[in-house]
This record gives sequence, C-alpha cells and structure tokens, in this order.
Amino acid sequence: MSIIAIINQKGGVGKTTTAVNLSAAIAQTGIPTLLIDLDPQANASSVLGLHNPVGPGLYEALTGSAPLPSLIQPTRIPNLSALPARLDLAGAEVEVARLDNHLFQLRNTLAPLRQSNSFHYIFLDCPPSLGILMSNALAAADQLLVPVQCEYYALEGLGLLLQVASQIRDSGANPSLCLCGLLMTMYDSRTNLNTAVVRDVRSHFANAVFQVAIPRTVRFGEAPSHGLTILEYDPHGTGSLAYRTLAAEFLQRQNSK
Amino acid sequence: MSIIAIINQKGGVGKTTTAVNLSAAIAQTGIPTLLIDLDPQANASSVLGLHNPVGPGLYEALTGSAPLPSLIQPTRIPNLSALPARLDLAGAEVEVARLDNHLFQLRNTLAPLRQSNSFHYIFLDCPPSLGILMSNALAAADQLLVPVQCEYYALEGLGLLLQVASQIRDSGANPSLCLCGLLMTMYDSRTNLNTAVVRDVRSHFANAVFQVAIPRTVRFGEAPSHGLTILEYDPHGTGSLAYRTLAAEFLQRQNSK
Ligand SMILES: Nc1ncnc2c1ncn2[C@@H]1O[C@H](COP(=O)(O)OP(=O)(O)OP(=O)(O)O)[C@@H](O)[C@H]1O
Ligand SMILES: Nc1ncnc2c1ncn2[C@@H]1O[C@H](COP(=O)(O)OP(=O)(O)OP(=O)(O)O)[C@@H](O)[C@H]1O
Ligand SMILES: [Mg+2]
Ligand SMILES: [Mg+2]
Repeated sequence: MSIIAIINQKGGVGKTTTAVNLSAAIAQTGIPTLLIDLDPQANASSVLGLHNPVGPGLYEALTGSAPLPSLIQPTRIPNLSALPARLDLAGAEVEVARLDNHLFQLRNTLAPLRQSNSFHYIFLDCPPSLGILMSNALAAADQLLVPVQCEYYALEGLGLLLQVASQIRDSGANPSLCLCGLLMTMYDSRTNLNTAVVRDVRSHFANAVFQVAIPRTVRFGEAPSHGLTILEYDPHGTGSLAYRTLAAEFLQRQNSK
Repeated sequence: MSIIAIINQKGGVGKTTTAVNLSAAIAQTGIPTLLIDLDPQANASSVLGLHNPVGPGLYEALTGSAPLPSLIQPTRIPNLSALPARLDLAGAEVEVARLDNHLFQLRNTLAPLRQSNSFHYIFLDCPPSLGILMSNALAAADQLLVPVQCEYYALEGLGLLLQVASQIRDSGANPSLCLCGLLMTMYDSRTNLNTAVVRDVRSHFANAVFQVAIPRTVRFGEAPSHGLTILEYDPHGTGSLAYRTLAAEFLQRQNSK
C-alpha cells in the first residue's frame, strides 16, 4: 500500500486531471485504488459524480469527529473508490492550524487505511496552496507525484516545492517521503517555450521525470464538462493514451523499487 | 483611490498575468498605480524584478511589526510601484488565523495607503486559495476583478467565489464591495469549448463581463521567462493589444461609476 500526493502549489498545472485520470487508468488494470480529494474546490469529486456529499466529510475526519473509512464511496469506475471534498474543507485549515500537532492530522486520519490495506494505491489530489492542507499532505504521503506545466512560472515554483518536501523528510516528520516523479503536462511540441522547458527539466532532474509527457489537447477541457474522465470521453485519443502510458510507467517504477 | 482584488480560487486562470499587465497598461497612461503581491509564490514580484526582497515584507506588515508604506518599491515601469511577496507570506496565514480580528488584518494594514492617496489604483494579486489571505482580500478590496479561464472547472468555481463575496458584503464586513467585472482569459476561438463557455458566461452575467476577452497566445508564457510584461515583450502582438484594450475598458467603467 502506498499513498501518493499529486502536488504542486502552482495553480492550474494539471493536478486534478492527473489525479483523476491516473487513478482511473490504474483501477482499470484491476488494482484497487482510492482517490482522496483534498481540495475544497472539489473538482475531482465533481468529475467522479460525487458533488457535495451530505453528512460528515473529510473536515469531520480531520477534526476527529468522524472515522475516515466510513466516508469512502465507490465510483462508477470499477476498482476506484473516492473520498469526496466539500467546501467546508477550507475551514479545516484554520481549525487544524490551532491544534498542537497540526502537521500530522491527515497522517493520523489516514492511519486506519494503512492498517486495513484495502487499497493498493491511495492518491491525494492537493489544492494549489502553500498552506496547512499541503504540509499535511507532505507529512502523510509516502511519495510525491509533481505535475509540471511546461511554462516558466511552473518552473519557478518547482525548486521551492522540492525544498519544502526535503525539509519535511529531513526534519524527521516523514523520513520515508520520496519523489515518485515529475510529470510534464500540457505539452505542445509546436512551441519553443514548451520544448525548452521540457529540455531544462529533463536535464536537471534526469530520471526523476516520467518519460511520457501529457500533450495539450482541448479534449481535457471538454471531458469534465461532460462529467467524464478522459478515458471515458475520448478513449482512443492522445490524452487517454498518455495517461494509460503514465499508469504503465508508474506501475513499473513501483515494482522496481 | 480604489483597491481592486484580482481574485479567483481556481488555479492557473491568469490572475498574475492580468494583475501585472493591467496595472502596467494603466501606469503607462500616466496614472499612479500600485501592485501588491499577496501570493507567496511571488510570480508577480519576479516579473517586476523584485525577487526575494530582504528586510521586512508583507508578513511583518500583516502581523503588525512593520509599517506598510515603507515596503513599497518603484519598478522599472514609470508610475507603477509594487509591494513584493516573499515565501514567508505562507506562514502569515497561520499567524493571522490566530488573531481575534483576523478578517480585517489586511484592511487595517492598507489603511495608511487610503489616507495618503498617493496611488489612484491599487491591485492585489491573490493566491489560488480559499484561505485567510483570500478572505482578507475580500474584506480589504473595494472591487473584484475575476479572471475566468474559458474552461469547465473555472466555471464551476465562479458561483462559489461570488457567493463568498456576497457574504462578506452582506455581513457588513465590507458593505461597499462590488464586482468590477469578469474577464475571460486564455480564449482560443478555434475551440468549441472556449466559445461555449464564453457564451454561457456572457448570457449569465451580461454586462458584468468585460467586452474584451484575452486570447490564448504562447507569448504570455514566454514573456515571464524573460522577466518582462507582455507590453514590453511583444508590444504589437494580440496579447498586448488585449491588455491595453482592457485598461481602456477598465478606466471607462471607473469613470462612469
Ligand atoms: N493536457 C492538457 N491539455 C489541455 N488542457 C488541460 C490539460 N490538462 C488539464 N487541462 C485543463 O486545464 C485546466 C487546469 O487543469 P487542472 O484543473 O487539472 O489543474 P490543477 O492543477 O488541478 O488546478 P488547481 O491548481 O486549480 O487545482 C482544466 O480546465 C483542465 O481541463
Ligand atoms: N492568455 C494567455 N494565453 C496563454 N498563456 C497564458 C495566458 N495567460 C496566462 N498564461 C500562462 O498560463 C499560466 C497561468 O497563468 P497565471 O500564472 O497568470 O495564472 P494565475 O491564476 O495567476 O495562477 P495561480 O493560480 O498559480 O496564481 C502561466 O504560465 C502564464 O504564462
Ligand atoms: Mg485541482
Ligand atoms: Mg498567480
């Protein structure tokens, strides 16, 4: 069992698109997978048809008033379960910040899942922020998968994220935290900028960068407006092929660890 | 004097690109303008050449240990000053959350600027978050300018943002808060998705939507990698034309209030 945080504080780089489509592609190979939506925007929850769940949610689990396993729901995709987000999750940041042990709230909340071992992989879709939910995700995860848009601003923030992650690891808060990989997203090979950014990232981070780059295609924008993953919306397109290839590369990296 | 928050909790929709290029375009018409970077990612600060300022910053101003006016710096662009962000601003959220009057910290910090009246317009570049910095921006601003990417996820969050803003206004926290306008960004007229989203937003929000839509062009991605605004990098291109047109439309709306 491994917990993978899909994380980057830069906004709009493809975190949710990666969390939803990678977890769906892995589930389709028969591996039991869970997607936890840590973003109060709840974009991942909405694509999986789990808008605004009633009753307790992650907020209650994080603040200790509801057990986490009871919040997990099946999705229409076989082998993929989800823990949806709600807006009140934004309020959890303030409340968790006031607790003494605030860095480990999510890690402790997820502990029952580690013991039950019912999921092979658990993916966390993180919000674009440098706040409490992000540091909690860094303290709770075993691995980080970092989507990197092929643009300059996204590059600027990458060093910072990896530095914060190293601090969490080296401080002893999460000693086994490791980098699963950097995923280049929204890659348009016709532009010099994207090609230059990919070259820069590959030369700097070498094998830490997934071989596959996710191409920019309008299909990714269309799929959520139909409430579908790219695999369901455009199964034979370049977008679906890229995420199936990513799933294969991800599983290969896991097995060779 | 008016304080305008460039705000949208959805990540990567063009907040920083709008904050930098609109404030620069207005400054170029001779109007004294200030850009305050409220995002710990500090993307706006970096484009304006104000990386990692030493000494006190907005964090110290927000927590009361440094007067804000002393932190304002000139930029290379005539009539445009800036208050840069630093990474430690992310820590301010936790610290401000613990204060009793936390919603009004930014409003109180900006009060000296209201009295001095040295800037005609003050723009706040907001981080992609539903946290404390965002609610502080809503309580401090006179107007909201909301960049809306022509995609589904961006549309999903729009209703929520406007609802939160109405709550801040109607609760009496900021009774005069009003909507400056919705700005369609990254518009590619060749895609059905973008055309459909623009049509949806215009039919729903009518005159609240700026007439000009910012076109998607790779020049916007290239400019920051050269440390330049679009106006400096590609002065005669469609991107610069769009932001100059926006500046004219913005000023027209201000004058007809
Ligand atoms: N490869 C791609 N090609 C084209 N569009 C894409 C691609 N991947 C994602 N998108 C679109 O770009 C937008 C941003 O993607 P997404 O919401 O997944 O990013 P995010 O990092 O989760 O954003 P946030 O920081 O707000 O959580 C969405 O509208 C999505 O549909
Ligand atoms: N009209 C446009 N056409 C093409 N690319 C654009 C356009 N506007 C912005 N971009 C690029 O898209 C990316 C996101 O834009 P930007 O950083 O301004 O958004 P943001 O809302 O400030 O993001 P964040 O939520 O992380 O603060 C940047 O790499 C930027 O260069
Ligand atoms: Mg997301
Ligand atoms: Mg920004």
